[in-house]
Amino acid sequence: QKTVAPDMLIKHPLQNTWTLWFFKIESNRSWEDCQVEIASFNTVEDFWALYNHIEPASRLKVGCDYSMFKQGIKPMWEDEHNCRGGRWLINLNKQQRSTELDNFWMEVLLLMIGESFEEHSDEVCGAVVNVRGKGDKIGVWTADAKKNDSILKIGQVLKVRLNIPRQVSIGFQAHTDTMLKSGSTAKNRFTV
Amino acid sequence: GTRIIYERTFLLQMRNSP
Repeated sequence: QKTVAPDMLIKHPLQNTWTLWFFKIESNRSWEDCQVEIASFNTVEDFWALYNHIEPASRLKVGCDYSMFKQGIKPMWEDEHNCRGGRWLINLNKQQRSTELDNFWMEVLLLMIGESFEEHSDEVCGAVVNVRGKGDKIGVWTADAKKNDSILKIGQVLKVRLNIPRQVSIGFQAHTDTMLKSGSTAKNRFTV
Repeated sequence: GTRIIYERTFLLQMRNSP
């Protein structure tokens, strides 16, 4: 008779349920309709089952996105949870697709599911990775662009976890500013 | 209230567990 350790019987629950989304532009569909929910999960095991199953970001076709947001939050500015918020933006150069992109994206996912932003984790809505010819981007989206302390703490934790060199700064942009500046860069409300 | 927090090393250890 085999005894199974309790660890093997019970999955490890996450603080939040998360939804993974995939975006691929299609000419006859609206932008919003091109965002597709892949799956939701609320345990560590189910996170890995999903992550291990899907293409890494670096292998996606140019123009595609992955997003991972708390369940009930759509990966778009217009969602009521996002519209007053903004994002920490990591811009990658073309070389970094093969060296950093997958690592960075995975680390961001682990930060989120692990609630690594301490009490500021509630401000986190989700994250997006954009695979683009001119350079890939990763954004960590937060709910309220006026919560200075939370935004700065989230940015600091993010920068340390991604091992971004001290002299390289990353910026936080409010979505309302980004909306107004299509094609060029929105101003940074904060940098770390 | 309480919050469920997972450290990075623990999450990575779980990656290939059955």
